[in-house]
Amino acid sequence: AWPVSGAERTSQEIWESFSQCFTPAVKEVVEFAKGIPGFQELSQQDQVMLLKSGTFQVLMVRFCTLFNAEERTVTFLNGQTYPLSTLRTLGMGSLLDAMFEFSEKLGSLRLEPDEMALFMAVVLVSADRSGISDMRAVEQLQEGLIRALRSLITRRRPDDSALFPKLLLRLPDLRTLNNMHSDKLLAFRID
Amino acid sequence: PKTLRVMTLADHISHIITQDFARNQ
Repeated sequence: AWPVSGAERTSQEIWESFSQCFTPAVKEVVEFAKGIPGFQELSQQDQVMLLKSGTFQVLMVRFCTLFNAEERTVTFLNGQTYPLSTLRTLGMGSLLDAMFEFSEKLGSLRLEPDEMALFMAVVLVSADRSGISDMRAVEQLQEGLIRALRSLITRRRPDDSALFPKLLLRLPDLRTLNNMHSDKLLAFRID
Repeated sequence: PKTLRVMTLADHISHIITQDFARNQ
């Protein structure tokens, strides 16, 4: 139902449009974080540090549902769908290939929305700890969320004992994605 | 005419987060 970008749009316009998608998405991650029980009890400095380190990874989890492996298209949060071939011309090839691979792995676990949300919370509080002032508070928050996620998943799927470990194995994948791609360039038109 | 600003995804994320917290203080 969403229009696919046609030849009338230049690469520059597509790049800027793509860049703009991230602004509302990042704001939504901030709002999401505020809703995580215990997150706002961390110092503001530590909240900011976790968000700066972890938002890209949370977005990667969030965005994976927008990847259509069969059609090889990506639908962005502004509603526009681009074929992979078009996005490659923007120099995003390696990131997108890694994203398709990650989204297939995560998609195969068939998480319910509440499991996905709790997983995103774990991703955020498991982000890089450089600059964190109260490590113990962050670790306690992380442990609590991981316990809650394990409890939710094992209660719902008692016969699939491999699911929770497979899910945790996605955390290093996300860190790799972050390290490889968070230096990608975005472009914005400003007054 | 508008100026083209180019920044990394990491810097953009950082900027949005800083703005959000500053606005809510």
